[in-house]
Amino acid sequence: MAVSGFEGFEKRLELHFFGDDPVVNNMEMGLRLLDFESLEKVLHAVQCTVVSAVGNHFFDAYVLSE
Amino acid sequence: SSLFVYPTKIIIKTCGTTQLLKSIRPLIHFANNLGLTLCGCRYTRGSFIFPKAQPFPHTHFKEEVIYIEEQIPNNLCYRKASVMPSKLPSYSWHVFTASDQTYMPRFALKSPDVNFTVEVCMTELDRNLARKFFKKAGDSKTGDSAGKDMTALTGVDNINPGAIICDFAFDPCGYSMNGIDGDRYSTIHVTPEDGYSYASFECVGSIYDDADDIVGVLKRAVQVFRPATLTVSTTSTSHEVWTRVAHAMEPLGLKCRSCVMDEFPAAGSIVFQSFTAARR
Repeated sequence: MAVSGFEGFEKRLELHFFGDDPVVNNMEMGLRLLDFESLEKVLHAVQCTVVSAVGNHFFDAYVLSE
Repeated sequence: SSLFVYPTKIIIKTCGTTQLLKSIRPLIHFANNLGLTLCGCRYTRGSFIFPKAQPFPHTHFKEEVIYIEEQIPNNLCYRKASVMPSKLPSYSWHVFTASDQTYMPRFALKSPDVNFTVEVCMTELDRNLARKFFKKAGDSKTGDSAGKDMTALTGVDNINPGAIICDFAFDPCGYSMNGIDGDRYSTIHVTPEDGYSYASFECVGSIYDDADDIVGVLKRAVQVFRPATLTVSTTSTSHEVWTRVAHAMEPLGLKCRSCVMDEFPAAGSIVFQSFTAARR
């Protein structure tokens, strides 16, 4: 590993979901309903934390540590 | 590193190691609790620069694929793993996709996939430009505040003037930003240290956009860094997009060294192009 901790190009993971429940399918929020505690658990597994965040009507974006 | 959460899509992109694969199982679990089922998965990365630094279970692409396949449910039965080569040594593009058999018609009926994703990896950045991504000595600004300064100083805010930018400067150097513009994201990550300087840019476009739009965005993004070497991966159902990419790079003095294409079930085609500076 480099002295800086830099290990190379990013790794990118994209996951798509669908809901069988018409109510869920029509729901505008879907995964955006995940509470921050759940996201933090996911990011703990990835060894990252949120350092900055922004969102709009369509989606939420988080800048992560690392 | 960045995380994007849409109603039915999550994108996580991390610098460094492949620990992000450990997010698959908890994300599936939390999504299931919301009544959502995984129907598509795409994992991409460039070549490891420091392969021995990668932790188990992700030390080689084959092992990464095995690990992902263990995490995703059996309904994602259309699977493909591919290493797309380039003429530049140590610059290969690694892709794994998996999709549900119902994924394509569902997705197509709901919203035809008119969007494309462009992932740009830049190395050997112009030293003077890379220097702008170091915090000033003795600077007591927060990461948010210093990030805003870097965004303005480097011209990142001109790449898409219509985007809302969320930026962060790391200590003592390095920078990340996410841009949001309607339903589209863009993101930049920078490691500016001389000797292994690196920057990435990723954005989303639509095949219905004016062809000049993506060309302009890519030009402006690359000019922030003026790299000696650059790779572009374009994921699209349209075969026309990658030609726009080449047209964007050539006026910047970047010569296309290789171009390979591969088809992935439900993910469309991925075109991987590599460029080097004709002159510095």
